[in-house]
Amino acid sequence: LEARLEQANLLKKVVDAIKDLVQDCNFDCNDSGIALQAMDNSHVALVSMMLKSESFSPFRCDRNIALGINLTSLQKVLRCANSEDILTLKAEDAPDVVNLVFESADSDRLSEYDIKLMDIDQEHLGIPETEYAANISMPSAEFQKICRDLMALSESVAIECTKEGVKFSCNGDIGSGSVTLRSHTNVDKPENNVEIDLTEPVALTFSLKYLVNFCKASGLSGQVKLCLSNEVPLLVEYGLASNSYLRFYLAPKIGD
Amino acid sequence: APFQKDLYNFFIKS
Repeated sequence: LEARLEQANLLKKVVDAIKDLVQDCNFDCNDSGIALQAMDNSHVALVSMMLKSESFSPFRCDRNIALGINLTSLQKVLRCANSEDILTLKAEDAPDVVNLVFESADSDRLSEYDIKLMDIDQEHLGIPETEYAANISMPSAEFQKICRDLMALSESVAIECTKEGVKFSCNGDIGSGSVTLRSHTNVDKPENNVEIDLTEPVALTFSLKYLVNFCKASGLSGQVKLCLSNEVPLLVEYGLASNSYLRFYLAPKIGD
Repeated sequence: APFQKDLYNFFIKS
């Protein structure tokens, strides 16, 4: 494997966003890119990252390899990079280590680190292709604020999507609260758009603790996409350049 | 309170 990423910062942000949910992960490398899928310990949330080969330049992966990496270790090493550094990831066949080289774009500084790999026997889940009943795009900072605000009142949030808009509501010991968003187009600042694409009304309840955790990815993308269908896990997607993405799935709370 | 399902209820081990 040899993969050069123009911004080491991208991988750093991804790792910062997921390391409180998942600890040891396989980075599955093949000629289409670098993928990661991991569930949290309680099997309620799942992280799915895809960094497509087009996100790298150049990208070369001659044989499929799984790089088992402890994310705390990876975070430590990525913190050694300067924010504008270029990152090259390298691994040999049947590797013991993954090699990270940070290059400064405007100086001759070159730093190099090896991280020891681990054997991770990871469960892989098949996620069915789903036509979601509601697809909502909204500013990622807005979603983060809603989740944090409602978590002050309750452990869980009800997300209801109708043709009127999307309503986030909660009920707790001190009282209740709700935030409703309608479709909204801002020509000057498309990052502020709220788009709601609905085929049928949806109402689901989710744990706010996990949603707040997912929102650590807000720095990766100005917009977040929420995809919902009744009685299936919520998909929270942060789109990255070149069709790469960071996705989170969260199982709903059902019944009483 | 509603019951927290886990992902095995929805996704298949592959």
